[in-house]
Amino acid sequence: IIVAERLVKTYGTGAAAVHALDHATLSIAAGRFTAVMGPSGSGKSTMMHVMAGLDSVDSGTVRLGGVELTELSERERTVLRRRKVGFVFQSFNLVPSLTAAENIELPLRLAGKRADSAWVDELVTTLGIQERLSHRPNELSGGQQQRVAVARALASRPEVVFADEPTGALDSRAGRALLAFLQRASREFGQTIVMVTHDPVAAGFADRVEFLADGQVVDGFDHPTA
Amino acid sequence: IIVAERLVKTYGTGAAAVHALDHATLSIAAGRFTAVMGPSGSGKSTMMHVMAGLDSVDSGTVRLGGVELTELSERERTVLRRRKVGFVFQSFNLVPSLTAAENIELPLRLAGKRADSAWVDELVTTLGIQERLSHRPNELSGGQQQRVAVARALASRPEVVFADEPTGALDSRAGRALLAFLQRASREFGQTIVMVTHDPVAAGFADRVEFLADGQVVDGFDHPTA
Ligand SMILES: Nc1ncnc2c1ncn2[C@@H]1O[C@H](COP(=O)(O)OP(=O)(O)OP(=O)(O)O)[C@@H](O)[C@H]1O
Ligand SMILES: Nc1ncnc2c1ncn2[C@@H]1O[C@H](COP(=O)(O)OP(=O)(O)OP(=O)(O)O)[C@@H](O)[C@H]1O
Ligand SMILES: [Mg+2]
Ligand SMILES: [Mg+2]
Repeated sequence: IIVAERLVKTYGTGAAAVHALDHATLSIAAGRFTAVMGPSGSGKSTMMHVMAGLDSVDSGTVRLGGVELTELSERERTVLRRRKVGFVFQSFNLVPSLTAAENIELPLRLAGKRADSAWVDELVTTLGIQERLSHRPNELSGGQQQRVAVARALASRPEVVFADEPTGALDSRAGRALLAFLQRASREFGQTIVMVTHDPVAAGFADRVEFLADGQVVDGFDHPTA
Repeated sequence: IIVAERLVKTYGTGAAAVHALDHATLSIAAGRFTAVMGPSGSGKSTMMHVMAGLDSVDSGTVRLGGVELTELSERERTVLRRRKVGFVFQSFNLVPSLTAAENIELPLRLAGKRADSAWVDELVTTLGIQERLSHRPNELSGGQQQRVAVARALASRPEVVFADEPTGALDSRAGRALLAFLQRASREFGQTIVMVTHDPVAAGFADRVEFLADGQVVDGFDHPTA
């Protein structure tokens, strides 16, 4: 479903240049749950943003569901993303003026889709945030905000969900509940998931792990167990 | 150095009231490294904010270095905090328009202190951010921003450092380097540290662990090992 080849993204020029991606190549199979690991600053978030159509590259190609993203305009990428992609940002990026419930419904409204209220109810209950839907992000703890961000990405059942360290702010019990839910969404509903994580236990829930270092995909293997 | 007794903090009223702190009592000894653990939403961040003089309470008392915080005005609490406290926020809270180096020096400038450049150099090198000091927060990865936030809290060698999940965005290698550094600061320089964490490995670096649940301190023990 996603094929990224020889992606290059560099910030700055000359001696101070930072090579966020340095000819990174990665394929994600449809319906699979793939974890992406690597040291801080190795290019994981950059890779996710590029594969989700949120960021451009200097060179290389990215095909999402057969569509070449690098040939689309910013506007075309946004339309495609709204229809096909759910994203859990590393910094949550919730809209401060909206309640938790409104944040969760926002991608649906932007894509012109109706919410499947039975699915959203199941999401909210599994994530343990059903009593806080009327609160705004600044009235929620770090972990509660993260769970709202996850519900938002999954609510519209997009073709691909990208999650950038979705359990970073959660205790191990809440983290495992979330990971088990992602695994179920992948195994039972065929949801394609790409998850960045630093936690080997989280990677153990995935079907495959890819390793990034210095902007390159250096390793990968199937069926990781913690 | 910190004595908090029967702290109560409630948001909202009636049926929708949320009891962030529910008669929580906690003492932190000077020069010790204390970890605070507990489920998401149990009141850890709220407790830290109150003990650091960043937030008020409905009832209860908090003494920081012998000074009763609940009797001070907002302004007096700010002056005391600038002189005695360093804080690593769960959401980093870096100033977007300043470079990493300027963010690190900000608390020193606000407190009217001069930087000890040998100490700041050691901090920046240990945390692995020496090559990124001229970049602004939005040019850094999540883990790099977190390390800048930690350097900022430690730069002025405050009496007490509060760190709210300081390794949440770091890979295990960078996380361990940071934790070993905090442990050294405590053991060799007598730095008092209070660290919220979900990670049992991180708690293993502390001298003592306290457990929060539903706004109360329910347990605690010395010399945790992972
Ligand atoms: N402004 C607010 N209005 C309403 N409730 C709030 C507000 N701020 C915090 N809370 C609630 O107080 C409780 C404690 O929050 P706190 O941020 O201290 O939790 P935490 O233990 O740090 O959780 P996490 O591990 O998720 O960061 C939570 O249920 C949170 O939703
Ligand atoms: N706007 C920018 N200007 C300069 N450098 C940047 C910019 N954005 C990202 N970078 C750099 O690109 C590299 C890759 O960043 P990225 O955010 O992808 O890392 P990451 O693997 O997600 O790290 P973490 O685990 O800390 O979140 C980092 O060195 C980062 O500092
Ligand atoms: Mg990242
Ligand atoms: Mg918190």
